[in-house]
Amino acid sequence: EEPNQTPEVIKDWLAKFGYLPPPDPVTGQLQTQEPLTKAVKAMQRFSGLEETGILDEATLTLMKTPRCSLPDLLELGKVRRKR
Amino acid sequence: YTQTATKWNKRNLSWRVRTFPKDSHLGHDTIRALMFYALKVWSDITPLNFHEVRGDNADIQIDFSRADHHDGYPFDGPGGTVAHAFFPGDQHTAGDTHFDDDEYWTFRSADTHGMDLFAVAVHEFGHAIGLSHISTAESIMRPYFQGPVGDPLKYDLPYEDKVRIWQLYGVRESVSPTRALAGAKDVNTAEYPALPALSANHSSIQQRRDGPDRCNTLFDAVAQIRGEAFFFKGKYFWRLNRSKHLVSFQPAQIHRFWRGLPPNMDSVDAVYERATDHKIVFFKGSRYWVFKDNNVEEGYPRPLTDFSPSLESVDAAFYWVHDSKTYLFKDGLHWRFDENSRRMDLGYPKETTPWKGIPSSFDDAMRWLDGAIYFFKGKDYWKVTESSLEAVPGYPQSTARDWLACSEMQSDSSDMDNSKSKVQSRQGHHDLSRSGNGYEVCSCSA
Repeated sequence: EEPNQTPEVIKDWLAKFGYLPPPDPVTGQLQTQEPLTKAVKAMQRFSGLEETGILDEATLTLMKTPRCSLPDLLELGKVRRKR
Repeated sequence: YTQTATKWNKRNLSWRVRTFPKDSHLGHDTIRALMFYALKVWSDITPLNFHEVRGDNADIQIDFSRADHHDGYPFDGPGGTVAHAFFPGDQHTAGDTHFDDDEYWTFRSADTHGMDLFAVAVHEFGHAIGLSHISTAESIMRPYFQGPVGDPLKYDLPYEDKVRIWQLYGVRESVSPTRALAGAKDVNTAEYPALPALSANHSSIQQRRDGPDRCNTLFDAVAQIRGEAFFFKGKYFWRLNRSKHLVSFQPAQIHRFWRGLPPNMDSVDAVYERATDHKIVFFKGSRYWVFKDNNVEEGYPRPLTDFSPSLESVDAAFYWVHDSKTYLFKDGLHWRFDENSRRMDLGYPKETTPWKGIPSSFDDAMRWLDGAIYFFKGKDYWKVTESSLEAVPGYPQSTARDWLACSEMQSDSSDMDNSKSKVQSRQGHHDLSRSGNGYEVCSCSA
């Protein structure tokens, strides 16, 4: 998908669990494809899915699976707090 | 994915359940006992000691909260995020553990749609004492809920989790890290809180006493949703995973899973997943509802006239990949709907379907993962393969046997549409075909 077609709910999910940094305040909501793909890949790697960077059915299904609220990648969260 | 570990400097930690679930069938004592055992899982192997206290000064404050509860981690209703806990540290919230009160919390339940409170508590207390998420599939610290973990009194942490907690706190004196923990499970448990035993009057079974018998019923609707099969009957449904295995023998309640249908709606007519946006459409009478995941969309129900002025109700609905159209059926007639243009194709309704060898009217139909279309009527189903427009020879076959994991002998009621028949226990079901000479043979169907 093109970045501007990636649903906000997906971006929110990726940011919430530490895979995607929040949008840069300077550029507003603009989000390029590269970090999104990287974030999806990181999520797939962490979850044991095939690392494609594509929001396939298995990835979306896992995103809908009930889970703990805490982020998976905490380092990103720390960077965010420093900002 | 390692990060700086935080841990408690003290070894004696107090805990308290500050708020209990509002509407849970689990009693306060059961919840406290589950918390006790979930903490004990960790203290069995590390030199940490947990003790329950009264008052507001507990290290680990346990709450059941809803939505935004002012800690920066708002809950989101059923599903989604179900719980969280704060890592050890100096902040006043350190160790606090919150469960989403909108979840259907269960204990020793066969209901796979519930959240097993013990399993989630073990995970969250792992955070409360310093463990972060880990990707290892076997770990209790994997972020996704993976179902119940068995008897709280016998639960043994995966080795991965033991090693990680030992890295933080060391090994409890009575434990050998290279030996199984058999000894730790054999201690006198008389002083421990009691947990209600799994019994015939367990709540999850009680709720379904008046539920239908999957082996002996006529289904209202059948649908393939997200690659899984759903069989609807009355207020209940059964779910089969992609491997065509029943997720649970116990039916789930439609209203507990599909949020937003009228509470007094006692059945559905037809259900299908829209190909264009993967939203799920429910039909009942002259109205329909559109769901995004398991929540109804704003503005529904809408009248069926949105589809066609001539459509008063629907028996069956499914999407046919072959021509990328949705087919709606009623009393031997069918309509063909184009999801992209949101219009019925001209020339419909028609009496003759493209598929030969199937009944003129049926209860519902769905396309399954093998590419075939399955038509369900009464207790039978017909299969039409992707490459053919004709029912496969040898059909109809038994829906209960081939889809609902029933043996022939389980379909033993004379009432064809016995929606009020009591739930049969499938464990130890008497297999009369192998009874003889005064002996009875019991078999399990799964």
